[in-house]
Order: sequence, then C-alpha cells, then structure tokens
Amino acid sequence: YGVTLPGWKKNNLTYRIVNYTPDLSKEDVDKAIQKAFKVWSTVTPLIFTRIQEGIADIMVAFGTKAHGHCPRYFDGPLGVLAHAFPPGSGFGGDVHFDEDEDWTMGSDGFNLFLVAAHEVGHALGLSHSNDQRALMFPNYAYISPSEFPLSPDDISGIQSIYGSATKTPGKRPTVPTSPNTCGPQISFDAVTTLRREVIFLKGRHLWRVYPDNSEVELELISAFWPFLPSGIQAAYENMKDQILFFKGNNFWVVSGYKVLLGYPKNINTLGFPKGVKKIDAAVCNKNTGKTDFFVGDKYWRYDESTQSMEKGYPRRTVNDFPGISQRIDAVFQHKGLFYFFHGSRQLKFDPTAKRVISEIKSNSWFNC
Amino acid sequence: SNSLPAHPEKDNKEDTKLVEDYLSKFYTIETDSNQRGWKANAEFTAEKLQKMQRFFGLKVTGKPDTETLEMMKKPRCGVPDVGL
Repeated sequence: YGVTLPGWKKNNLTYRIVNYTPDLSKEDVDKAIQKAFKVWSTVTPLIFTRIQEGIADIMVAFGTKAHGHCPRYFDGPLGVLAHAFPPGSGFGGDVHFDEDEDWTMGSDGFNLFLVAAHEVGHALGLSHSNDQRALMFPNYAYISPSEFPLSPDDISGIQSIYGSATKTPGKRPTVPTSPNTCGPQISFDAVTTLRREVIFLKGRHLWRVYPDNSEVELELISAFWPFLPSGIQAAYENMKDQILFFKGNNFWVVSGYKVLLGYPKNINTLGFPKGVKKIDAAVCNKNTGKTDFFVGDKYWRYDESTQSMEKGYPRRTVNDFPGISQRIDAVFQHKGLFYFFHGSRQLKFDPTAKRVISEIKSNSWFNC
Repeated sequence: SNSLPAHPEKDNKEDTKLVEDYLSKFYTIETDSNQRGWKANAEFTAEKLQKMQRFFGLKVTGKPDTETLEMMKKPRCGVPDVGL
C-alpha cells in the first residue's frame, strides 16, 4: 500500500453528493456511495455523515473532460474512470467520476460502488497499491458486491493512518497492544482449526499455529476478516471447509477470506431455543460429522449433514465428557482428540475413551 | 501473407501517443527543474516506463512491449501511481 500523510486530523468526516449520473437512479447512487464509505468505516474509527448543502470534507461529483476548476481532466469513455484528491482543504478529499463512463450497480459497465470505494480510499489518504488483490490497485477489476472488497493490504494501509475500528466511535484508538502470549495467565476466547492450522482468538488478535512445524503468527482479526467484531466467543471448522464464528446471538460463516452472503444470522436459526444468548465454545467432530455446542455446564449436538439439532439435548457436559465439569472458554479437535480450554488450563480429552488424558497450559501450542 | 499489413506506422504513432499520455498522467513527478539536469526525452521515457513496469509487476524492459501496452489500455483510476 501507499499513503499520502498526514490524513485527516479528525475521525468525523462529512460528505456531500453534489450531482448525479443519468445512468442510475438517485437512490442507487446514494446507496452505492454510502456503501463505499461503510467499507472504510468498518475497519477504522472513522465516521461519515452525509450533508445535503454547503461544503463537506468530501465532495462527490460527476463530470466530463475539463470539469469545474478541477486540475485533472477526464478523457471520454474508458481510460480514466474517476479520480480523487488526498485529505486537505479545497479539492482535498474530493471524489470525481467521469460521466462519460457507463455507471452500473452490477458487473456490466463500471460498478459505481467499487470505483467509489477505491476513490474514497484516496480521499482518506491512501495512494495506489501494486498488490493486484488490493482495492487500491490502479486498474478496475470487478468483484462480487457480496464480497468484502478490502484486502489485508488495504486494511493495513488505512489502519496505518487511522488505527482500527474502536468500540467508542470518534475516539482515536490507542495502538493495539499485543497480548502476552507466553504470560502465565493467558486464556483464549475461541479456538478453531482451519485446514492444517489452529487459530486461537482473543480480543482483537488471532494466532495462527501450524502444529506440524510449530510456527506461530500473531495478527489482527481485522487483517483477515475485517467484518468480524473483536471478542469472538466461539468458532469451529465444519465439514465443508468453512469456519463459523460466534459472538452473542450472532454467527458468521466464512469461507477463506470471504463471509457468506446474509451473515451474521441469529443462532436460533441453528435450532437453539430463545433462551440461549451466547455460545461458549464449539467443535465439529470430524469422525462423526456432529458438532457440539457448549453453553454453561450443558451442550447441544448438531448434525452437520442434516443441518439440524439432534433430539434429546441439551445434556449436562460432565455426563458425556467426564472431567469437563466447568464452563469452557474454547475447544478444538486435533488428531482425533479434543482440547478443552478453561482460563490458563487446557484439558486433553479422548472422545472415544471418554476420559481426560492430561492437563496442560493453555499456551502449550506456542513454544513458550 | 500477401495482405497489406495494417498501417504499422499509424499503429506505432498511436502506441507512442498512448505511452506518452499514460506516463505523463501517472508517472510524472513534479520535480524542481534546477535539481534535475536536462535529460534526453527518450531516456526519460524509458526510465518512467521501467517504473511503470516495476509497479505492475511486468518485465522491466524500458520498452513499450505488448504486455505493457495492454496494461496501459485497461480502465483505471486517474490518480497518479507515483509522486503524490
């Protein structure tokens, strides 16, 4: 990525749509532009407010060839589609679209949302990236609007200027401190496998552990899955090479970097009764194709093939998992065994023999 | 084949204009003319072409080869790739 510093000196920014294109309805233009701003507010503390009159920080307009007093000209159909100016006064932050292009909401012509998201990146201080997967790559490339358009490169770039999203809007984030992986009290919010890796989640961070070669990488969750909130409470890998993440009564289904369309959904769509407000931990037993969801001192069993909760649940955890008597933080399966996490302790459990094999420290996977 | 080739000189002219327009739009850094001694235009163009080819991960030849011309014809953003 590239940045044009210093970026905006505030997190609350205004934008105004000065005029429209005849290619689309006003509603579609409004929606595309709003969605373009939302892409960046999802991964930063920035807040965008639309105004209808006067001078906004970011003025959005359509024009052709020499347009207004803009120092850059457009060139007719194709070629240059749009441009924008880095943060600042006057033209600073403004976004211009070439009206000689065919603006659409889909994959034909040029998708206004995608081009707008790129140009807003410039208006916030990003310059072009030479990473071909990045939204800030100079050339237009269509991607399905259901996919989140930012790549890790884009997110690293914008967060190098503004930091990542914070819970208290408008407050400039402190630099995220990395958790003390090898501290004696380390605990985890959730753990899941991801193909040959094991992913440990805590707060806004995740560790990628490769058990086969004992490598460990610490990352921000937002660098991989920017649509996920921090503080994920449970996660598991199903039988279809997807990961399900849970927080409160919401869950997301993720395939690779992408979240599936229509998520987050409410956990009661999986068959949980209304009274269940959150999931503590979850693990799919790859030998049986059944997923166990742990809530307090009970658990539910879900059949991944029929996509339905099994009858006769919930059951008390300790009855079927002798030795697992406390509420658990996280659980995952590795080489047939279950690893249950409770605070800084981890219980290695054999689901066939139905017994705890050993108790180890939660961070035993990190070569501390 | 004995068919008259397209107008190579016309194509060449168009390609030359395409390259010059592209490089002047996206690879021209506003520098203080006193700092930069006068450079032969061709050398200057080759230098900027190499910069563009490097940015897009193309073979760095300094010449407007087919791959480079193809990249220059793709619809894109009007913001320069260098020197903001």
